Amino acid sequence: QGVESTCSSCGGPTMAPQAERALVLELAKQQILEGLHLTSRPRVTRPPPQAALARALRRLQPSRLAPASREEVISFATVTDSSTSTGSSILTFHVSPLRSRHLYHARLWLHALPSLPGALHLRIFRCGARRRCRGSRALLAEHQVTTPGWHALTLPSSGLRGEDSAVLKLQLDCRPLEDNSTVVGQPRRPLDTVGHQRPFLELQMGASEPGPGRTKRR
Amino acid sequence: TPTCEPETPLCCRRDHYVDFQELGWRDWILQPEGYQLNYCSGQCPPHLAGSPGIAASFHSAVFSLLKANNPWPAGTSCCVPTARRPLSLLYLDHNGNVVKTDVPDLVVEACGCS
Repeated sequence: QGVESTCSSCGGPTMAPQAERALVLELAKQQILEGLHLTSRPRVTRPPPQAALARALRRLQPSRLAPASREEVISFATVTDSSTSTGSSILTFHVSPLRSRHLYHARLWLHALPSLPGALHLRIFRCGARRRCRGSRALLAEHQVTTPGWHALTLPSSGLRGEDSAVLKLQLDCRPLEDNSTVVGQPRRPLDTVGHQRPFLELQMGASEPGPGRTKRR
Repeated sequence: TPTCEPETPLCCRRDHYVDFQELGWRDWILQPEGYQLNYCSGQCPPHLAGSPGIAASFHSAVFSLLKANNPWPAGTSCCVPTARRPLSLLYLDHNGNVVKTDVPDLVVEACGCS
């Protein structure tokens, strides 16, 4: 701060180290928020459990990480209306509206419990965000699950876009492949939908939907 | 590019490491733990204009233009970033989703005179 020390760029007086540090930290906040297109830092109201987070990140092997221009999102499901009688569950995800983004790739990760009663026939429906999955629902994919453990089910990107809602509801319909109706009592839940092995959605999105003009030109 | 020493008056790269803990942001930025916030500062006298340019020929072209016009041009040459790299971030958004994204050109790697 002495008179002899001047800024080598502008000739003005240099800053005291603490003042410079405070300025650098302020600059860092602005830079990061601008780079993430955020106006303020997110207030995370429902952080995912650390264990679930660690498992999900381990699933996305580094080799599969998206190219630089894409954004990868992992969204954990909250399970509602799970009716064990029909073996169906509703998975609700809170993601930014998919219509405004270019969705390259979507996978639903499910963890089949060791108590899996034989092979399962799984159907995944997309429900309207506001309705409770009765009546109008669109079939997205069907899969057979024959082994316990994690399963990554690819979903059609086109089927996930649609409303501008930030809530995405999927209905899981599980039925045993062999109809062993002799099973006594309630069928046990074949999929782990709570705790550290809860289902999560893996999305690869672009920064923004390619404009119609560009698509035509392409 | 030289990294700035306290007494370096010429164009150089000033390095600052910012730990996200220091910003109180470690609760939502999962990876990395911090990043290099570098910036360019220092003087660019005419004989340094265009250096270190994209190629040596760029510097000599600028230099001969300076000589051809007049020794002391009105415009000045500025100390600016000449190489940058992206920063990959893994963070939690306001819904608690995990987002992995690359912020392009965030980290200044080299500085030079325009």
